[in-house]
Amino acid sequence: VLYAAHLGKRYRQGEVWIDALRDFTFDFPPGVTAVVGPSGSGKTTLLNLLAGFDRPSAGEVYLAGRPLHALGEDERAGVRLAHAGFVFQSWNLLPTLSALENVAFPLLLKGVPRRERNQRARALLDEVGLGHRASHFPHQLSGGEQQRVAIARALALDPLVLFADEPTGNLDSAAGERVLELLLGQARGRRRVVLVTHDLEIAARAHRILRLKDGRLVEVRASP
Amino acid sequence: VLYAAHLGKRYRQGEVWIDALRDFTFDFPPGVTAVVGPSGSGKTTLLNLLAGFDRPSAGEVYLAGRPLHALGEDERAGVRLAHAGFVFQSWNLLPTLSALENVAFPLLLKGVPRRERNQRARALLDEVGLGHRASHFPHQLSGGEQQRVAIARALALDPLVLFADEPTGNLDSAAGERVLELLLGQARGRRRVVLVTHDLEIAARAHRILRLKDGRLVEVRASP
Ligand SMILES: Nc1ncnc2c1ncn2[C@@H]1O[C@H](COP(=O)(O)OP(=O)(O)OP(=O)(O)O)[C@@H](O)[C@H]1O
Ligand SMILES: Nc1ncnc2c1ncn2[C@@H]1O[C@H](COP(=O)(O)OP(=O)(O)OP(=O)(O)O)[C@@H](O)[C@H]1O
Ligand SMILES: [Mg+2]
Ligand SMILES: [Mg+2]
Repeated sequence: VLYAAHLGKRYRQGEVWIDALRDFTFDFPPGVTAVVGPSGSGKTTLLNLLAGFDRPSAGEVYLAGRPLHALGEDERAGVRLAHAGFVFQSWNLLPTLSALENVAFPLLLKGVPRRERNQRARALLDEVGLGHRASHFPHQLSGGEQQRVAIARALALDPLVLFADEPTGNLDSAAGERVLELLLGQARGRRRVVLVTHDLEIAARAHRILRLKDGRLVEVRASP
Repeated sequence: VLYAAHLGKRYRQGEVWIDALRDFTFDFPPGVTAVVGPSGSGKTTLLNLLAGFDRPSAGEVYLAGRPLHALGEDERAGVRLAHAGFVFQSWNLLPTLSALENVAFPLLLKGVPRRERNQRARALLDEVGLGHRASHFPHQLSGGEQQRVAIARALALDPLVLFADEPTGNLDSAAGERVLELLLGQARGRRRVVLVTHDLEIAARAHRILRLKDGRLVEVRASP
């Protein structure tokens, strides 16, 4: 379902090369895989490559059996829409859409009829405790509220793989716990959740933890 | 230096009124004041009012002796530039400026000569561990790196009052500790630091903690 082999990403800055990710190999089992590591260690880069937002400089990545590394941008977007949800580190809500419309957006792209998609979006907003704010726009919501709308949106298509980049960074303990339970609940059957977090207590709740350092996978630890 | 009396902010949504902040009164002593509370409890709203980004619906706020509640937008901006630094929850770096230029920007506004402002900006980037990334643009930096550039920028004018909204949310422990030490070091003499954080360990390092709930100040606790 989600597999990376010798994945690497390098950026060039004038005379300098930055190896954001190097030789990453991992076959993601079902359940929640937490990814931890210092700022700048390659976590977001890894998620972006696994979800096909970017192409690797080296290596291969397969999502739902599709070879993302060999696909063009539109094809990667298609695979992503069909199989993955993504919670961005910077939320990326569409500012001209309400909370409800943001959450419903993936469903709109998929061609789901309006009534059904609004029902689904409303149910998801309820799950993240924001049902009463469905008509509000991102600028009218707090940071943590925006983050939760982003999470609801990532779940809209009930994805096979959910990528979440720091989904609790702006949330207090209670709101963070609610989101974490949602993410853990998401990881059923064949589903995978890949969760980047700096919060080691959150990471400890995952089924396994991958630790990155300077763009390399330096430790894989299964939770007891 | 920083004083609020019966401060309130209310937003209107169609038929609904949201009281984001209610009857907040506090005279900020020197040192670090942490502000904690659940998502949506009014923390960012409070910071925005204290720093003059927004006008209160009720009450008064004084920054460096100036009555922000009674000033127009441009005057509030002038007071802020002269006396305060601000780290936004969403970082708000200028995407077309390099890290160095972002940090130097307040100095540019203040009319500091180029050589001096670049020296100052470079020194600040060194302090947050990003001296080697001065020429990179925000999109070329990780989330935590962007956050640290934002922090460096907030310190550019050595402000009397520093407002920091979740400055460590995207940072690992080591980077977060480095930033916290910077903020604690900032709070010398008459200076104030107002620090919003969900991280209770971070809050415990402040000189006092204010706790908000549903827009109200429900607890003030001095650290031992
Ligand atoms: N422009 C606005 N219009 C309407 N409501 C708003 C606006 N800005 C904030 N609010 C609402 O006011 C309340 C307080 O918002 P605020 O951003 O201060 O919360 P916060 O404590 O910073 O939350 P978080 O921890 O999630 O960042 C929230 O319910 C929010 O949705
Ligand atoms: N577009 C880019 N161009 C150049 N360098 C980049 C680019 N994107 C990321 N980098 C660099 O690659 C490294 C890894 O970045 P990445 O965003 O993956 O880190 P991260 O682990 O997510 O960090 P954080 O915890 O701060 O979010 C960093 O040094 C970053 O500055
Ligand atoms: Mg990141
Ligand atoms: Mg906030």
